[in-house]
Amino acid sequence: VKERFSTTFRKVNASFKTYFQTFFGGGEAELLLTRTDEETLPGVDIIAQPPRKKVRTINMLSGGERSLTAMALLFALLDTNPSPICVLDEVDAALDEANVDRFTTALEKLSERTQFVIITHNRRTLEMADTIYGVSMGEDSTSTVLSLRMADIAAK
Amino acid sequence: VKERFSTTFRKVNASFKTYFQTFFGGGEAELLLTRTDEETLPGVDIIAQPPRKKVRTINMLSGGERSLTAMALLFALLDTNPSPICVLDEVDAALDEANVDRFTTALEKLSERTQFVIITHNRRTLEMADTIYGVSMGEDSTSTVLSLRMADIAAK
Amino acid sequence: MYLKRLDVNGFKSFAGATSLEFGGGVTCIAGPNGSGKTNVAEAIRWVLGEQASRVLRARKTEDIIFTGSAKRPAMGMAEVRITLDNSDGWLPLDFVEVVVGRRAYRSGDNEYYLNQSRVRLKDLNELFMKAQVGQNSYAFMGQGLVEQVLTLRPEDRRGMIEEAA
Amino acid sequence: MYLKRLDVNGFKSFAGATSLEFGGGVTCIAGPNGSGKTNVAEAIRWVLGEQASRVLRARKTEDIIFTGSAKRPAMGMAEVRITLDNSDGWLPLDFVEVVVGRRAYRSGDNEYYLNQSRVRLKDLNELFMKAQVGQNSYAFMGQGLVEQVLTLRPEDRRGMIEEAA
Ligand SMILES: Nc1ncnc2c1ncn2[C@@H]1O[C@H](COP(=O)(O)OP(=O)(O)OP(=O)(O)O)[C@@H](O)[C@H]1O
Ligand SMILES: Nc1ncnc2c1ncn2[C@@H]1O[C@H](COP(=O)(O)OP(=O)(O)OP(=O)(O)O)[C@@H](O)[C@H]1O
Ligand SMILES: [Mg+2]
Ligand SMILES: [Mg+2]
Repeated sequence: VKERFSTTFRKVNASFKTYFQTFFGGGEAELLLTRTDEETLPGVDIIAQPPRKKVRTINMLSGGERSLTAMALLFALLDTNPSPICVLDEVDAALDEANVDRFTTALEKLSERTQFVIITHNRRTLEMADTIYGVSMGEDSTSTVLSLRMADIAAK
Repeated sequence: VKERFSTTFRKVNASFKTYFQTFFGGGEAELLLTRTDEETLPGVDIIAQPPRKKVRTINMLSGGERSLTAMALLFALLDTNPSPICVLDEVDAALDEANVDRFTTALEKLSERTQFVIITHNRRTLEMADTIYGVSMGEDSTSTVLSLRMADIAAK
Repeated sequence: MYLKRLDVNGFKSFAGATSLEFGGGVTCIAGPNGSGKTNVAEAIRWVLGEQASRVLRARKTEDIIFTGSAKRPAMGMAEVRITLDNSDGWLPLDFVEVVVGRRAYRSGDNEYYLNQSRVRLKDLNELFMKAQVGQNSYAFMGQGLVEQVLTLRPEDRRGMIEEAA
Repeated sequence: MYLKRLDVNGFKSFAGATSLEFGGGVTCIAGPNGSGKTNVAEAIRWVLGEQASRVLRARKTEDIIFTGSAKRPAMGMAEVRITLDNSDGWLPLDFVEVVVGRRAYRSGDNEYYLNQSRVRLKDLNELFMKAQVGQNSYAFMGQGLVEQVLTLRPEDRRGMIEEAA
């Protein structure tokens, strides 16, 4: 088991670094095993350093930088061991337009192996979807679902 | 002191109800004093029920409904005892377009007595501002600030 | 394996029979605040066996059954069915199409179905564990929980990596 | 009382002397992720006497001083000055304009100024408490903290109401 963990850890770490550099256009990111005594298993720490900045701990990142770093880790896990289905609920809320584009580009590539269900308010994310559902609350406080095309959204 | 607390509590409660009904177009909201023994002071619970819905506890509200309820409480506190300055950092992130409009309308009215500094990515919120500053990160990883007009934002 | 169809009836704000067809690739769900988007994500997790009240925003089974509104009476049962395309044999079953169902009653009883026959929760969990569609996996990111990945304790993050092993 | 001007130099990502003029009404701050918007909000709270490391995202005084970058050396001091219009006499001082300043050095020392003369933090806190511009007040809502108002324990929410009394 230890053997499998360390192979997976290396793969996730390498992929995390790649996604981070794609999202931030450079910089450094790394997963570190925390040192422990013989008994307990090591934990995993995150180092994330946007390009041209000195910050290294994740609590000094901005709100959007934190979301992007979290997505880089999630995508690294999906990349290393693809799950057939992935459901994301408004993960793009804190991202600016340029970062939403980087996020959706990476998503498009991963969607070849993983099916995504994405809840979003963001027009740019909706534009890259294959299928869009609109949910609305009726007068009787029940939800109804309608299949939409992008043209319907734009008109709203 | 107890006297002052209960007068303030009644005012905040009444104002909270009004803001909630303005934001949700109806429904019920209330602050309740938790029952305690003689020794300890009571705490404050929140009941929030959007119109035509049966839900009463705040943990069954949606993400956007929670943001809106929190803003109704904050505005009630500002209304009851205006603070000269109020700084809000991306409080509109979870709101849909219709709710952003309700939020900014209430903000406009409060800004007669309170000065607001609002950090936002939301175009509709920017449109109601008196002054807009754009912050950007230069090649040397330092922040610079530029005064903007709405026309500059639209062009971006 | 991929999600083909989701049928929801009586789960949270879905009072009538509602269904969503999914293709491969990316499906987006949009709509105003409080319209029921997160309820759709929770229906998917619920039918796959999710039990945690924190994830479902429900303290007891009853909370996920349509509680009624001014115009519509409360329902006695919630049912969600999910149709999975298994032509790639991802799920260790001999079916090309697998329908998983879950029902809950106000009494607190839950029933689980696999291709129309009743099974135990334990059977479903074993099936999904083998197929890497686990409940606690990184593949479900709830609303407002993006930060959680970063604020986990180091040993919990190790758990996420172990899942990917 | 209202904010007229904010001068920042060496505080977090503001390496050069930067100033923002504020009118009454609403001032919005926009810009890409990581550009320094929240740092502006923190500069305002810092100069008004904020000490909590959780609010400033800094474990020690040094963390709020510009740490340098590939192209610019680190600075030895952070300074923020805020000019307040006091023509309505909101602050119990005989000045129409009040300038509050704070400096911090890598040694961990902090200096506080009121209209160019040095004061103690205690003096500033007393002044702002009387004028309802308290540090822990509801008037500052940090990024991602909208939910916090709802998840506070009942006795903490009581604290918010007491502040408004
Ligand atoms: N002491 C410091 N010296 C230099 N840079 C710093 C310092 N402290 C923080 N920073 C930088 O400031 C940036 C964060 O800025 P801030 O949190 O204000 O961004 P933001 O504009 O609010 O972004 P978002 O839209 O993502 O919330 C970080 O990238 C960090 O590198
Ligand atoms: N058992 C139930 N019966 C009826 N309605 C319910 C039940 N449980 C939750 N709801 C309703 O569902 C609504 C929440 O829906 P949901 O959280 O899916 O919204 P959302 O579309 O995700 O909104 P947001 O964009 O704000 O996140 C609440 O308003 C609540 O009243
Ligand atoms: Mg939601
Ligand atoms: Mg920010």
